[in-house]
Amino acid sequence: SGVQRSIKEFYRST
Amino acid sequence: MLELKLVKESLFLNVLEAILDLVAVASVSCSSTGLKLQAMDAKGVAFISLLIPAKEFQFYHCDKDLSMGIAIGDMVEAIRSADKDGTITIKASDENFRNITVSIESPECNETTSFSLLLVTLKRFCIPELQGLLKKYDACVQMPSVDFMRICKYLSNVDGDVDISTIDKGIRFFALGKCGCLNVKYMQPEKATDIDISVQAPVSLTLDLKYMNSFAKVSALSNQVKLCLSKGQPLVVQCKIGQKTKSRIIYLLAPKIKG
Repeated sequence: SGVQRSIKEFYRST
Repeated sequence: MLELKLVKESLFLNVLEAILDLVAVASVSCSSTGLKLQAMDAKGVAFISLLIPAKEFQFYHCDKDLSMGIAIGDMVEAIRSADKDGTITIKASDENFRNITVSIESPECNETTSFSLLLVTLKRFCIPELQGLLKKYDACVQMPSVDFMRICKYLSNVDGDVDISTIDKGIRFFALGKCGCLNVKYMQPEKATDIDISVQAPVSLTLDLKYMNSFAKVSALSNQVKLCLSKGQPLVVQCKIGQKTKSRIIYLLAPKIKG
């Protein structure tokens, strides 16, 4: 397992 | 004003049914060219974008661009009880932009049920234009949706995460759970088929299996599905909805970061 990222973390700057 | 009409057994409603285990409310934008639905799951891990051109509806009229938050769970629940050949009409007016009206007409046209559904306030979240983003992706896999569904079904026997990795001439699905592990290699056949695996750079993503199973439900409504992977980027799952249509659904799934 790992740390779940969120979609917002990837596109926050856009 | 917006007015759209569809039969109960339409793909649009079937798609809404299929995404309900991920999302219950959605942002719906309508213009003269068609309808766009976007929604994020409660944990913010998966994003769904659904596009239905106007001509896919039995009737479609939108004279002013509209954007509204709709509790699609409540809407689908109400429509479920309609006769399978019934006609559904959805209306939104500029004068009273606090709710939409959903009318269900029986096949014999002798019974009409209308209900008013309050619109909900949603914070809109915009993602970048995807086609441009996908040009920079490391690998794409075009495959029959039955293959994708079968693999997801295999994976569902293991409770945990799935690693999707590129391998030589194919991709690998690997899941490790409490009861054991599962390994699926999916290769590019030598003869030309409806499978197309292209890899520009090696990539491996760790993803939550429960979301993959939700994606598989919608791919049942399409012949083909396309998975796109890139290092440290969300998995993109795309499929056309139905045949001979320009309707399409796109899923984004945020990966897990190891360590």
